[in-house]
Amino acid sequence: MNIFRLTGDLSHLAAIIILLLKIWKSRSCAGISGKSQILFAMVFTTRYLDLLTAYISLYNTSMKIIYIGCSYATVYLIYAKFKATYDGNHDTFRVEFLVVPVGGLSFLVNHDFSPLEILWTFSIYLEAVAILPQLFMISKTGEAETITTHYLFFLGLYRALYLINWVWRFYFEGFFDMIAIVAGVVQTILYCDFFYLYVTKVLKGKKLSLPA
Amino acid sequence: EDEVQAKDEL
Repeated sequence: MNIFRLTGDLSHLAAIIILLLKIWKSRSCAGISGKSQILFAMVFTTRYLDLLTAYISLYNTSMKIIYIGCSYATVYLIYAKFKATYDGNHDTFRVEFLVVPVGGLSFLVNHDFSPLEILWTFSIYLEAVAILPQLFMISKTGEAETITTHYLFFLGLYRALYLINWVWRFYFEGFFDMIAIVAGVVQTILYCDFFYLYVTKVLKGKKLSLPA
Repeated sequence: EDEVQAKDEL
């Protein structure tokens, strides 16, 4: 464990908690893409099946349980409890165009052709593109609530910190996982446009609005 | 397939 991975995990945890509290407190999921949240629930489910087979540390196990629990709770709030506030008309990204290619790629490019490893690879590739429905929805509505931008900021920051963690681990431990690194680079690049808007607008107290 | 990396990351 290094400081970059720890702050990355805490940034990820912050994002998940911010979103869950935003929906719970405001009793509304307006502006939130339910499709992205379903994809994230799929990412955690397929990646953390090793909860049943391997014990690494209390930290590792507890964080995985928290991530899975919060992501399913978020999906539940969006599609069940606060379903009336779900903005389905703007959450129209065709997720099959993400899941099918990612599924195919995880069979073609992986470290080991075993069920757990293919599911892990699938979750890595899926996580790289899981935010697209959310970014697409913001581009369609032309704006995002400020709390939603903070959620996206911490979510994007977490994988950027992981990239530094991988540089650190390669240099000090000789560890590197090409699949995770390439997917992590793609994932972080997808946030660059948002990061620019976040820094130039939200941090200056303005609302995030895209030229519709 | 190269050897499987230890999955100690989240």
